[in-house]
Amino acid sequence: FPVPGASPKEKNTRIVQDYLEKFYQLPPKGFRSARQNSSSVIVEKLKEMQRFFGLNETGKPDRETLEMMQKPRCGVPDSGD
Amino acid sequence: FMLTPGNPKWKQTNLTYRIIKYTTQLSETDVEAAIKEAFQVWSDVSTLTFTKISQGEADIEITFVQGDHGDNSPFDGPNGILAHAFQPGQGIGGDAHFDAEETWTTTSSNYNLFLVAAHEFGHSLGLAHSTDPGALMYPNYAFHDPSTYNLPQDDINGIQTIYGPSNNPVQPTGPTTPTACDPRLTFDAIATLRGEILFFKDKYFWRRHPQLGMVELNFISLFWPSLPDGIQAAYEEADKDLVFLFKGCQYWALRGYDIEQGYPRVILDYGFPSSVQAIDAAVYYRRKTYFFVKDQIWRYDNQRQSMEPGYPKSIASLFPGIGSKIDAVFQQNHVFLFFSGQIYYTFDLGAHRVTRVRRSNRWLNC
Repeated sequence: FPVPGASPKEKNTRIVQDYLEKFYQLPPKGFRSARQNSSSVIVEKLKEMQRFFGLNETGKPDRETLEMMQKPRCGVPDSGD
Repeated sequence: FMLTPGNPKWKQTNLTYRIIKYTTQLSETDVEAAIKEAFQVWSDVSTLTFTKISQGEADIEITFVQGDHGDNSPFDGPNGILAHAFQPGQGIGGDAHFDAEETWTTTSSNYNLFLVAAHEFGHSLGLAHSTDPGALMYPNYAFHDPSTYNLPQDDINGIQTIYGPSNNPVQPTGPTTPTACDPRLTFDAIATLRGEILFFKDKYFWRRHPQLGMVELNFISLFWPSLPDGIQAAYEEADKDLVFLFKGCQYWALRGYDIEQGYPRVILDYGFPSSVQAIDAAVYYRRKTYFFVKDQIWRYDNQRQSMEPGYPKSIASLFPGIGSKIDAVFQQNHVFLFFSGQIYYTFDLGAHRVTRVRRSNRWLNC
């Protein structure tokens, strides 16, 4: 039987989703239009976050991006109100 | 720095604050002291004043709450989100909320309340997050010794953009974050560490990865909270898996993340005369340690644990072509790399001569 709990990939996807919703105004999953749901929106938001932190703008949840997302921080978003 | 969208600001500069709810982890006295000092970070560099009230509604209301606390921005338990604050305005405007489930401290242990509060009050005054990794308004938590904390220039520029300069006859200034590819960049000290290379500058160091060549900027205090800023010399004694750091007459021994017991010690231990007050650079090679002081060099025999007779000598007599004052040096394979200003010299220990001269910041991938 699969080990309970998410696979690393699913876990990372959740970390990215959660972080971008909180700090980069990615619309929460249940509130996204078809366009917003497209992976390109997530890629754009990821690049926006990577640009803010001076990371390589890969648009992918690479190691250094995931590391940055797990650092303790302020709850105020990095962009927008 | 960045201002909050819409550039909200307080019309009045004499603001009031009130601590509505305390954390149980610190005494009320400690909380009030941390909050007071956090406001002082901003009042020192602007015309803003902050007065604590205990009754009625304050401009900035401070509280420790957990989880969902009714402002549509729930906290997430230990770590993760530490706190948040609202932009200037009526009601919840200006208020600062701290996650009661965090461990709040007045020390270098996570998380120091003074530092987080000073950051949140930046939001309460109209600042957004800064992309400058050295700024107080950078989103991620980074420890700095509160007793020597100096508001970075980026944050001073931000708050003075909103509220104008301070009334001080001489405008206060703060540290600026070194940028890797600034052509004027010089290093304070360089040492290898278990295959990595550490480039020290002010309160920062860059870590260069041995294989990938990746370089990342960190605060010294992130790894070694009790170390001072402005390390002046450093070397790795790989045989013992130790790195020695020097500042003034003191030196520390690091084993990875840990500072060895009984440090700092004084450089007299090595047999320097009391006339030597500081070391410019140091490097260890084949059980000898080379110390560079102005235009002179001392050599320490690590086996006999004493300074070698016949020293100091002039640097040029041992390393022809390396004349002026050295900022930093490290050894790689059979060469010493001497850094002086924006230039470094590769000295081949076999050929006994300089074989290459390049710009220092090439080591930071510039």
